[in-house]
Amino acid sequence: NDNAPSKDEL
Amino acid sequence: MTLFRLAGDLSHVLAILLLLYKIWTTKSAAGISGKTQLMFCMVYVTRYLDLFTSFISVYNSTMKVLFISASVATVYLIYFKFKATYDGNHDTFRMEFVIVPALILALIWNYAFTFFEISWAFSIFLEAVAILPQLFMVTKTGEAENITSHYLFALGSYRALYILNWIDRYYFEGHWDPIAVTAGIVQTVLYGDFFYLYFTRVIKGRKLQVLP
Repeated sequence: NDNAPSKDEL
Repeated sequence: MTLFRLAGDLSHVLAILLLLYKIWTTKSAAGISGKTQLMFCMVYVTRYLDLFTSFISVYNSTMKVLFISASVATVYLIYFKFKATYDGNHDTFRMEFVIVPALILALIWNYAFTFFEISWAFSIFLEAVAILPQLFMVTKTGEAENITSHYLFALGSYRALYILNWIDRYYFEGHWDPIAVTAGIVQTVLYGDFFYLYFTRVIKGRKLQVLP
């Protein structure tokens, strides 16, 4: 869902 | 990608390679907690489930593969190849005491009640406390080999650098990840005592000894 912060980190 | 995050990831890679180097060159897992390494395996597997579903960058995917494969290799070296040198008598921390609470917390605190998000939250919470068996073992044996101390320093620094990264991102991008930040702070604080010993002893060329 959109409120989940982006998982662009390891 | 902030400089802090790159430095953090490189510190993380350094730690993982330092550990593999230590075990492989000394052909011994002495002083290393197999339980911590088992839990790191769980951390990477449960966090990188999106390895094949979401592509962020070559860097991101490469690091995920590296972390998973290196942690599996480390567990293999400890529990199979150099099993005879594994110091099980000093690796007595009860893993269930951290795994179960991490799972319960992940069921309560997550960004969505989906398998992926619960698995991710579990991974974040578990990583925060996965080092406990290793720190416990160092206090139990009363000392750590120099290279093990450097491994722990690099590993502890990685998440500390991530905290600087999160401050940077909040300041410039205006958002932050409450679960990751909370767990990251706990994780870094747990290294507090070790960092003190590292800076007061190992840096000065003395062995890391936990004063009785």
